[in-house]
Amino acid sequence: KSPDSPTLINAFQLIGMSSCLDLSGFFEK
Amino acid sequence: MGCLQSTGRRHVPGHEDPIILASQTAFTVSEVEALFELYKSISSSVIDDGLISKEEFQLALFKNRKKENLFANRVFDLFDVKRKGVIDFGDFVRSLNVFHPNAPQEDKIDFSFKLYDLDSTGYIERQEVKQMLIALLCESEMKLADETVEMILDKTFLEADVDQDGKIDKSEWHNFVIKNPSLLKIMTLPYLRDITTTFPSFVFNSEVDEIAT
Repeated sequence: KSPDSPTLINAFQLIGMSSCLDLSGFFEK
Repeated sequence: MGCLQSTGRRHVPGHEDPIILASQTAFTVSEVEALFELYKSISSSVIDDGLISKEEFQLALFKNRKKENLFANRVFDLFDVKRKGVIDFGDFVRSLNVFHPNAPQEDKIDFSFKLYDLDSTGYIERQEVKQMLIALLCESEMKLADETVEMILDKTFLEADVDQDGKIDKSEWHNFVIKNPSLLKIMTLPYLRDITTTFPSFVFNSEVDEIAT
């Protein structure tokens, strides 16, 4: 187990990938 | 009998004066009026009552009213400033204002903190972050072993939770975001710079004598 791995993405970077947090859908017709 | 069709704007519940809304936000009066065109189309998509329900909110975002999602629910709850179960025009403009490219970074940090503080305790707790990670994995059909999820949580809390009490407070979140500015990417909508060209019909429905630029 290597919690300091430099390649490990942080949890919020991962969560930010959710399409449901992208409000641009409002502007796409 | 006049031949101009009235938009009936004065009768829209929660409709606030665009001049006042512009004075309180990064939007110009014209942009607030263009946002009203967007608001009208969203708030009439299921029931034409001048208010945005959760179903209409999701329909506008995903073109699918059935999609239940932790994040979509959370964003709706934050837009529902007055906790009425619906979003009125003032809520809509003030909430979108946080996503304006010119909005203060502090407002974006505050909004993102509230977004991730699912139970509104004033802290982003580890179990909340795990819940959001699991929701993301379900949504994206990405597969990660529980051990990997725990490693990601360990690393995140090692960096963000400076006092190591198992939860991230507002000040810790602020410092974490400053070190990781990409976390605020979801908090800016470049579309908001061009809303008057996206919704040009606002000029026909304008209630102000001169369109501000």
